[in-house]
Amino acid sequence: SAQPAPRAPARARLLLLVCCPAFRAGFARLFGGDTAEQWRFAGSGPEPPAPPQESEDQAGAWADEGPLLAALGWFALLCVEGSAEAAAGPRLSVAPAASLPKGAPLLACGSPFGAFCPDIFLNSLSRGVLSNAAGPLLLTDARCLPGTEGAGVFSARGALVALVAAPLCWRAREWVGLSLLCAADALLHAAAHALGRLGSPAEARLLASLLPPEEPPSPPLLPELGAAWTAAVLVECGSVWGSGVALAPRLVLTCRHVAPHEAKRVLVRPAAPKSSPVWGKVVFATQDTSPYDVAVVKLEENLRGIPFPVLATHFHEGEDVCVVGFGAFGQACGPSVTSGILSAVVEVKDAPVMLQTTCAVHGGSSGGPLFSDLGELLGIVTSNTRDNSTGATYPHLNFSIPVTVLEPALEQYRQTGDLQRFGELDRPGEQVRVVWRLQRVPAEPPRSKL
Amino acid sequence: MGRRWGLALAAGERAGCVVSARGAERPGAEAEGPWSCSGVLLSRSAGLVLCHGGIVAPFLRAGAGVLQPGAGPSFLGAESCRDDLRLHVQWGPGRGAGAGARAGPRGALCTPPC
Repeated sequence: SAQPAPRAPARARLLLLVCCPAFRAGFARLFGGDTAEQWRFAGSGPEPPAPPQESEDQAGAWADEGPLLAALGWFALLCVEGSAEAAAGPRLSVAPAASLPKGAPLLACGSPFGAFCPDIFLNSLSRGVLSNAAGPLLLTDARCLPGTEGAGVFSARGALVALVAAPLCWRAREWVGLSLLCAADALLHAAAHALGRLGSPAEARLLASLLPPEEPPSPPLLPELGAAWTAAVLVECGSVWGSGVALAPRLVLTCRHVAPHEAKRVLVRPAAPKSSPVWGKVVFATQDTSPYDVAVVKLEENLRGIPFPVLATHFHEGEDVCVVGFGAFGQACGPSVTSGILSAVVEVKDAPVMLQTTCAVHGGSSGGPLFSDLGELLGIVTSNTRDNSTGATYPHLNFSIPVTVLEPALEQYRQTGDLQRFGELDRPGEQVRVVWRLQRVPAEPPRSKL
Repeated sequence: MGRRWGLALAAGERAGCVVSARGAERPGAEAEGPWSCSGVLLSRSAGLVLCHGGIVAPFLRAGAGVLQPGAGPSFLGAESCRDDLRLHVQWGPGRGAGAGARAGPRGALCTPPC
C-alpha cells in the first residue's frame, strides 16, 4: 500500500480519570432496575459474558468482567509527552448530543481489537444512526467491535458527538446489536470541571474551548425522521408489551402475540411527546394457525397530534429502511430507531408476502413499523431470527408483514368499520405458510405433456 | 459513504487513535498488560487524548472498586494510579499495511476462510 502507516506509539501520561454523573444516572435508570432482564456488557467477544456468581448491585450490569467493564462510564484524559504535532490543522468540533434527533446519521471511527495490528485496523469506520438517548447516554446501531471502547462517534457534519462506552450488549442473553455511547459534550464538561478542581486550569480552559455554546432546550422528539415516525406506539397487554403503529385516530396495528384476541383491554402509549395513553380493545387477531401475526386494536379515544403514515405500494430491495420500536427498553426512554436496508422481498405469485431487513430488531419491537427512507409504512415487524440449535439470536435478520397484505382489509375497515376482510389473513395459501415456516417454496408440479 | 460523509470521515481519521497501557517491567516479574482501546485526539497541538478509562483500571492503587457507582468521587487524579503505569498513544494517518507494519505475533485473532 502507498498509504502511510500509523506513527510510532508516543508515550503519554495520565491527567485524570473522569466519569459523567448524568451518564451513570441514565445507565442506572435504563439498565439497573430490572433484574429479570439481565443486561450484560462486554468488549471481549461475540458471546454474552457469563452471569455473575453472586447477585450484585445494579443487576449485574457493573459486573467485574475485565478492566473495560469495571470502568464502564469512566474515561481517561491523557497528555502525549512532548509535542504531539505542531501543525494546527482543522480544529475538532463537538456537537451537543441533545441537538441530534433520534435517527440522525452517525459515523463511529475506532480501532477494533485496540492496539492489535493498528496498521490494519486503526480508524475503522462504521455507520449507523442515533437509536435512542437518555440524557448523555446514547445508543447507536453502528456496528462497534471489541477494542473500540473510547472511539469517537461523529455527526455527518464531522462534529464529535460521543465516545463509545461499551460496544456490545445483551439483554437476557440475547445480543441487542446496539452500542452504548457517552455524549462528548457532557464528558468534556465533566473533565474540564475536574481539571479545574485538580489545579490544571490551562488544560481545563482548553477542554472548555472545545465545548459548543449552551443550547436552548432539546428539540422535539424524532423531527428528522419525518412526522410519520411518531406513529409508533407502545402496546401493553397485561404483563406483555410490544410495539405497534397508529394508522388512524382510533386504529392501531400490532402483532397477535403482543395483543391476542382474548385480551380484553390493551393500553396504547404514543411515542409523540405530550400524548396521553389511550385504552383500547382487540377487535381482530389472526388465528394461531395463520402465518400472518397481526392484531387490530380499536381505541376508546382519539390519538392526538399524530400524523398517520402513508402506506407503501411498492418495495425495492436494497432501499434504506428503518424500524421504530420499543424493543429492549419499553417505555423507559421512548422508541428506538434502527437503520438498515430492505434485504429481501419474498413473493408468492408476484405478490410480496414477507419483508426482510438488516435493521437491528430486538424483543419488544414486534408490531413496530418498518418505514422507507421517505417515511412510507412498508410493513410491521413480527420477529427476528434465532438458531434453535445454538440459541443464538440474530437481530439483523428479521421479518415483517408487507403492508400491501394488510391494505385491502385496513381500507375496508377504515371506510365501513367492517372487519370481514381481515378474515382473509387466516386463509393464506399453502405457499405463504411455507414461506413463513422458513421452508422452501415448492416448485409447481410438472405439467403433463399429454 | 461519499461526499455526504466527507467531513465526518476527515474528522474521524484526524482524531482517531489507539491507546495502550502496561506496567513497567520489574525484576523477577512479568509486566502487566497490555490493555488497549480506541481514543480521540482532542487537540493535536496540546496532545490531549480522551479514551476509555478501563485500560488504566488495573493500575489503580485502591483497586477497580473505586470506580463502582457510589464508591467515590466522579474523577480521580493521576496519583490514583501506580507509578509503573506506562501509556502509549498511536494515531494516523493511514490504513493498509504500510512500511511501518511490524512483524511479530498476532495474538489470537486470525482470518479463517469462509
